[in-house]
Amino acid sequence: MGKIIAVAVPKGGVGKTTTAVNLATSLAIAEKHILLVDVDPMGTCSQALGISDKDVKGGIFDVFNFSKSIEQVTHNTYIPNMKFIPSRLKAYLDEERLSKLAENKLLLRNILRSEIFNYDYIIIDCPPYLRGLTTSALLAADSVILPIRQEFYSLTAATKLFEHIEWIKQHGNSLLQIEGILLTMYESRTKVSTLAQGELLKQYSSQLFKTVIPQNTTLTEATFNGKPAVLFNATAKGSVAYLQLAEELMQRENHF
Amino acid sequence: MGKIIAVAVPKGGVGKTTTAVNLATSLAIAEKHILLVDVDPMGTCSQALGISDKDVKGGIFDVFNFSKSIEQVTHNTYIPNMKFIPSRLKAYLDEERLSKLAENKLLLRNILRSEIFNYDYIIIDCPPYLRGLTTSALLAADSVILPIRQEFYSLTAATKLFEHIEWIKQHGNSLLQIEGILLTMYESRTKVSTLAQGELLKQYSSQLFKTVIPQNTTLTEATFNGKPAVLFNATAKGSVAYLQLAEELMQRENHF
Ligand SMILES: Nc1ncnc2c1ncn2[C@@H]1O[C@H](COP(=O)(O)OP(=O)(O)OP(=O)(O)O)[C@@H](O)[C@H]1O
Ligand SMILES: Nc1ncnc2c1ncn2[C@@H]1O[C@H](COP(=O)(O)OP(=O)(O)OP(=O)(O)O)[C@@H](O)[C@H]1O
Ligand SMILES: [Mg+2]
Ligand SMILES: [Mg+2]
Repeated sequence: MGKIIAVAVPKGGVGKTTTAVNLATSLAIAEKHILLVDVDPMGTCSQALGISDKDVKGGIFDVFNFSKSIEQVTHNTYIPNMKFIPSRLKAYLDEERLSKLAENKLLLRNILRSEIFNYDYIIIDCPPYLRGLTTSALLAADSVILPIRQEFYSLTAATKLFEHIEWIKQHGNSLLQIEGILLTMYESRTKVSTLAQGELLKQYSSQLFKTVIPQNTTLTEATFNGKPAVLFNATAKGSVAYLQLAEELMQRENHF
Repeated sequence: MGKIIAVAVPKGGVGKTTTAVNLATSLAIAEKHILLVDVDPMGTCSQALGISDKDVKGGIFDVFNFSKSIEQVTHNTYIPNMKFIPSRLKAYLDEERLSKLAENKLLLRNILRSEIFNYDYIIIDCPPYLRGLTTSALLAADSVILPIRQEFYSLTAATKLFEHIEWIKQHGNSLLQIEGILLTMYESRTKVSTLAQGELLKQYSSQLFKTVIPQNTTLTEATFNGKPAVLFNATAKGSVAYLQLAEELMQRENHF
């Protein structure tokens, strides 16, 4: 029975999409059955996978407005074991209407929990804010991964997400857990690294993944080639780190 | 009569807040009368300025729900010539209610246009998405600055914003202009730099600011000290770049 993991934190550009896409791909490489779901209206997962609009039959929002079934929007990908539901939105005006639809906060939970027997993991990429679709994702998920960078704003954002998780646990998902905090874009031996490490270790040390994702331009280079870094160049240090993260995650299954 | 400039692009972590705060401060250092307005519910401008919640009498959302006047939420800062309206939100549940309030899309325009005789520039920091408050900011603004990084996703985001601007011009702000595209976190001589430069120069070369903001850890270091980088360390290359950006902007006044 599959585990649903949301990748979320209310801060922009900290590697949520990079983590969702590369973790999902790494797990698929390890022969787990994976569903990647993009609930960010900006549709960045499609870009990360090199999937253009014309190849897309429908997205999660079509399921939200009951115009398509989940089967109709679940796409095979060129990655064995990995399926994908994009967040295709035809125009920004759809976004207005559909953010109203997403106010049925438990709809995503019902949709995805009907799918968990088909997958080992369902990974949800969230937008950089708390309300709306992120709330739906947190209500749907078994656990959440928080990617953060070594920056002051990430620390506040993590705190806000933890407060939001408390609200979520009292409003429909009492079993939601923290899968872990993932340090991304990591650089050691900078002034900022020292400042951030001080705060991080103080507040969150018990929840940090052992795996740390290093700053590695290959991760960005891959996006220009429309492929996850772990496929574009599996030996780059950023790719190796995501493969290690998948290992760390899978190790936890063995403890049940 | 003041010029209202929105700092916006629907991509996270590209330096919107860093640009809004450091540009506003640089203009204030140049003795322009400045109002900085934060419309991102995450309240990052307050963090950038080192202003904590207890020092805040109210924010832009209190004006949106008619519980405070704009005078009551306009704060002096420790920066001469610069005033500040924070985006203080007491709890994320306020965020739900207040994103409904912000659906009165022209409200921010009416509020800020009543203030333009008090300032040379009003700078608005926007969240990393198009709808809601960014739409209100674009309806309010004379022009928009788009900060982008050398990354694939920034290019798509810029395209989406340009499409949105066309919609804005037909729905209440026909005079909205592009102030410019600002390249941030710039690093030369990387593989990614070459890839991004190719696309950027192809699509947007005529709209790029001459000023480019280099990757400079001082800009992040300053946030741990609750000060804009241009005050924290005016000679760091990132700070110098923002002072130059202010110069480039002010030069344009002389052409009227
Ligand atoms: N470890 C890394 N090293 C170098 N670049 C990285 C790394 N991780 C991510 N990036 C790049 O940083 C940029 C931001 O990452 P990403 O888009 O995944 O963040 P995000 O949190 O999903 O952003 P948003 O808030 O906009 O959704 C991307 O261009 C990505 O390729
Ligand atoms: N030129 C730069 N060099 C180094 N670090 C930078 C630079 N510009 C910004 N930063 C840092 O990068 C991080 C992201 O910047 P910032 O928060 O301003 O982006 P943003 O677009 O406002 O993000 P969001 O989408 O979350 O609102 C911050 O920690 C900031 O200090
Ligand atoms: Mg993303
Ligand atoms: Mg910001």
